[in-house]
Amino acid sequence: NRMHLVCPMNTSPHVDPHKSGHEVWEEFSHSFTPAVREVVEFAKKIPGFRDLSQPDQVSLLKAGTFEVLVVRFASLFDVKDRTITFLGGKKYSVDTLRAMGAGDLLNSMFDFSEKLINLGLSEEEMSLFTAVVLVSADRSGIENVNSVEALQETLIRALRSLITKNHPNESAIFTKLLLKLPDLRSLNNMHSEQLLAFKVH
Amino acid sequence: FSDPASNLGLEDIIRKALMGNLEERQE
Repeated sequence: NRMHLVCPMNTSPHVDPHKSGHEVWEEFSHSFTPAVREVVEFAKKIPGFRDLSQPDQVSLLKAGTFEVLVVRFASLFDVKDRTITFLGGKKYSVDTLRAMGAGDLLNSMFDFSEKLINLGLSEEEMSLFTAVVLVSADRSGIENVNSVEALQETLIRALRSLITKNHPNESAIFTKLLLKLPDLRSLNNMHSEQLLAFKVH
Repeated sequence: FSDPASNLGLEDIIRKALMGNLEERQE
């Protein structure tokens, strides 16, 4: 009945069976906190983000941090070798993680990472796409929808302009990127369900 | 489980990380 935490934001999927649930959670939290702080630092640098109200900044980050991390850490998923590198630096195969209890979310994240990486975006394009992911006016709890929507539209226009400039013969890339947004929502929902299962367990 | 971020303690991390910046704005 050994427990495993098959999230790559953990240092390792192995959980010390002698530790309490609280201790396991504390250790996991300690592991992913720097990545979350990086997302906040990234958000602060998005032009216009700091002009949103404080509650809306928090709401956007609460709702979108997981999706931003999926984009930023897509490279942890090695599609060719079917392995995932955890934050501790060690690689684990899909089969190993499946044996530890990983489910459909794992496959869905591999699919997403493969498609995103195959688009061959530059660092600048990826950053702008990540900003679009974070600034979404339809997140729950947004107070000033108009302000968030205006910033979202500005960012989407900038992304389209950059993609069009850099890939003049590949007009479908921008559309493909926008279609990644509902994919990320779906992954976010699946992840929330897994968290619930973990907390209940 | 409508608010996974709060359950994870994410909200606290986010607020603290934003805080410095927000205090800076208030000044």
